[in-house]
Amino acid sequence: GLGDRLSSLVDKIKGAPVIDEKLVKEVVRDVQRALLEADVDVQLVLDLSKRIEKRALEEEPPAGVPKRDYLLRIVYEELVELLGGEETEELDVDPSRDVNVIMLVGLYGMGKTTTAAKLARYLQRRGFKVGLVCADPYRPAADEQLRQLAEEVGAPVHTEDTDDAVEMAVKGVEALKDECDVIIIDTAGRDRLSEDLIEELKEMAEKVEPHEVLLVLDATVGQKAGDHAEAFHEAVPLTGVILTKLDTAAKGGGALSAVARTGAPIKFIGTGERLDDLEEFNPKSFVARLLG
Amino acid sequence: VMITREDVKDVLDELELELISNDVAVEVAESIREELEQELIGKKVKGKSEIPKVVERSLRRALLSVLEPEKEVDLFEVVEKAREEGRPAVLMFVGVNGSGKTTTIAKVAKLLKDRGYSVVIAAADTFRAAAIEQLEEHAERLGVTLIKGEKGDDPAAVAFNAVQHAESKGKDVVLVDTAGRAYTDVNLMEELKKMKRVLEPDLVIFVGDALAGNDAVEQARTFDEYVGIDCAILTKVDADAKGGAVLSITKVTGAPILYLGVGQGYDDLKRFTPEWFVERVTG
Ligand SMILES: Nc1nc2c(ncn2[C@@H]2O[C@H](COP(=O)(O)OP(=O)(O)OP(=O)(O)O)[C@@H](O)[C@H]2O)c(=O)[nH]1
Ligand SMILES: Nc1nc2c(ncn2[C@@H]2O[C@H](COP(=O)(O)OP(=O)(O)OP(=O)(O)O)[C@@H](O)[C@H]2O)c(=O)[nH]1
Ligand SMILES: [Mg+2]
Ligand SMILES: [Mg+2]
Repeated sequence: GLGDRLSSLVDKIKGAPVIDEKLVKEVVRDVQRALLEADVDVQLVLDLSKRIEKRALEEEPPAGVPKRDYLLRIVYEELVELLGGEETEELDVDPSRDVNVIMLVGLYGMGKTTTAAKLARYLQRRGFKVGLVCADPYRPAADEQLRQLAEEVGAPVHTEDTDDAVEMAVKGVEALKDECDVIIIDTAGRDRLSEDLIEELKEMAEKVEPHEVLLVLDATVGQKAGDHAEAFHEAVPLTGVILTKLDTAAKGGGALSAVARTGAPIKFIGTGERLDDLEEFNPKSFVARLLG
Repeated sequence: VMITREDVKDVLDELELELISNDVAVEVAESIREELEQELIGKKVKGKSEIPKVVERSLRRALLSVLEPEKEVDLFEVVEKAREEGRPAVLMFVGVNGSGKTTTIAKVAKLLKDRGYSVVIAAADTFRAAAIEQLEEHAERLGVTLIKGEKGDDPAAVAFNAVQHAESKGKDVVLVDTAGRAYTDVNLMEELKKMKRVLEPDLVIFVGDALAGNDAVEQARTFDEYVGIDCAILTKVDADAKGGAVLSITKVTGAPILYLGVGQGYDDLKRFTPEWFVERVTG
């Protein structure tokens, strides 16, 4: 992977007093390729490259730190910085509130419905009483899918026989807010070009006043991740990202742009189809995996 | 005057990045760049000012040659051939989680039904929550037969039943829906391989997501390795997707892209043409 390529390159310069420009350019090219292969947005890769190159040429490794480690550290630091730092941001669920409302939004087939149930289990394990609301009137058997997952996780679920998504969300919260202290609303897939669906999302958020709006993003999404994330963010301010399907070989570089463009931190990753396959986000291991 | 490496280096670098920003996989963009380099360096032109036009023409040719692969597949021809042999055509739909297989099957069912063919759908995703119910709804709306089992049944057995049903009833086509799966899951890929062996389908159709970036290559390559992809359908093209996956998929498997999914409705399936992609990249 990139680690080995960087090691063999930097072995060449072990004797050098400062890191020479030609070698830095070589290293940066390797990093660029790794990031592009990981689906990081082209412009972001170019911006990052400039910063890494500048730091590599201007900075002196601290005494005793080998050049190789220092170059790698610069790359890691820049990427972790982009993700919002080493600390993972917590979910805004407060047990003292009457009810915490979480909305899951995102493109088609990203894993929203499955993640709703995973998140329910995660919160149940932390002592919360979680309810699930289906607010997807479009997808065939969307309500049935959420019902089956809710049963598996042992959470109350509310579905509404209507073609109005906002009504589904509002009535769902109404129905579950007394018995639950967290309500997770599963919405229909949509994209930034579907104006009425984006409007619908705005109206839904206005009515249910969510404490968390999480963008569910598939790790396989490529160069358009940033644009879509930005559009969702404009419609309803995002408070976080859940990056799914990291159990596959997809690197999830699109998430970097999603974070960079919206400021919404990655809070969880999905690592499989089972309801236990949800982990808290760890920026350092994500970056390590990104660089291969 | 002859084109030198220096003459084209910058424009080829730019081209490579342009392909990548269109979601063409890095290795595919690099390989196209190498082909162009080979073709262009040493080529004779009237003057240096000709170079941009020559590069563009070469790019178009390179893209078209990838997108018009050796293998030619026509859905209706495959169905007709099976009919002539007095048996139902079996089309198996495969791909990773959430790529749009089930929705695409509904669209293909409508396409075939509108052409006068009798269609059976096999609900061979026996794993995911409400996968069967999702197809039940589609089948009911479309007025086609659905052959299903119970959640947890052996997928190959359900699909096989559907084929037997189609044979006994003289139906023209069986569309087999399979569970989405990560190609990194060896057990699931082996299960798919077994299903292919049992069904002997006329076509294995890879359903890819146009929103996918580099992963499209690994998806196509691995599915091709395990079950062999005859052709592909790329979905969610309407979702502001670049569509570079068409190049990635065809380059690594030689399988042609037959259709593009351009929405969630039953008619949202349009015939893929190589020009469509070339225009997007060069237009
Ligand atoms: N391998 C893997 N599959 C996942 C993961 N999360 C979800 N899936 C699968 O992805 C597919 C789509 O999941 P859904 O939950 O239906 O996605 P969705 O975003 O609700 O889809 P729409 O509502 O149609 O937009 C299903 O097959 C899930 O089992 C994950 O982390 N890893
Ligand atoms: N906009 C758009 N959405 C699509 C298209 N094709 C499928 N979808 C949507 O993508 C989501 C997933 O579609 P499915 O057909 O359930 O995907 P799948 O591959 O069968 O999913 P799994 O069986 O869970 O692996 C649904 O919300 C579909 O409506 C398309 O061409 N355009
Ligand atoms: Mg859903
Ligand atoms: Mg399906």
